[in-house]
Amino acid sequence: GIDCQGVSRMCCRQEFFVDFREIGWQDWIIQPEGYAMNFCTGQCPLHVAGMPGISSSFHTAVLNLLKANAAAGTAAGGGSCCVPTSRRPLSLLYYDRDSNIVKTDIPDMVVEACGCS
Amino acid sequence: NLKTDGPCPACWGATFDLESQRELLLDLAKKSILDKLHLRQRPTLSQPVSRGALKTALQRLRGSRRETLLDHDQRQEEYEIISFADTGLSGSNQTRLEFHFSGRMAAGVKVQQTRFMFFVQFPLNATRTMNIRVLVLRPYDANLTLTSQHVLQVDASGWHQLLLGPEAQAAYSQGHLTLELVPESQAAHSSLILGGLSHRPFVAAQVRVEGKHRVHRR
Repeated sequence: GIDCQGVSRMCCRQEFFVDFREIGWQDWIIQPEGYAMNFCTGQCPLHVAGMPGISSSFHTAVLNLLKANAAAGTAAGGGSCCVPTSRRPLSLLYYDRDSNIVKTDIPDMVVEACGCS
Repeated sequence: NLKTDGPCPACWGATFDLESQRELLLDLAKKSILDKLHLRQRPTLSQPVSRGALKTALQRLRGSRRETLLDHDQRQEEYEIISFADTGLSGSNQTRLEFHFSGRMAAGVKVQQTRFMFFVQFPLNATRTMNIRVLVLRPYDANLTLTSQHVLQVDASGWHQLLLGPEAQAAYSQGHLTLELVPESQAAHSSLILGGLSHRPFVAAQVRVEGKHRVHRR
């Protein structure tokens, strides 16, 4: 995947860090100090559709092929999306309303990489 | 729909101005985390636990906790909950500890393991037998009833741990657990240290929230 930087308009991962102090949540969330709510944005021209990193399922590959062929037939091109291709959990340690301490992992909360579907 | 000049931020031709959308993204982050924790709003803290007690509890748990909560079936949500005791009524020869669990956890929770950790301090070279009684509320009249009793040989001062049995499941379902500690000898009781800032007794439970029955598309 590619991290967004500079003026590139290509599909990339845009980093966006939410500091819990900024939103006033540092009292009930003990750890971590913030949440990397990264997201995917940018263009997916036809020639990069299927870039390494797309979902590897056969079903997706076949669909992509059909779409790419169909798209090739249209002058406009495009129609591929910039989507997360790798994610990791967010581990949280927080107080619940009874002041118990709860520790959990929320799956798929942090986008690690993006690619063109 | 974020205000971009394309149909969606991730699709063809979209450009995205981060600063102008910052408030929107912060709101999105709040909503996303609350959704995943099944919370309608952020908890308001009435009695936050002292940092000392929290640090001690986490240190004690770090030593023996399973490496990662994620070695479970991804479809099951798993939590580890640390509940600190409120010291309830204590008689001359016993100490009663009350634990309160969130109502939200009560429904559909499967308790996998519950440990009770407490700190004792006895005179040197003294060994004591500690009777620990587990009481839960009776469903029909909300009186406490004894469900089980454990005898622990306490041979040194410091932290000790007791694994609770299936009665912990009943306690979590009710949202309330009472433990009574009855040391066998009088002298021992007066030297128990309970409730000190970083020695508060606590219960650590690994619970799994029963997932709804899900159908997987193949």
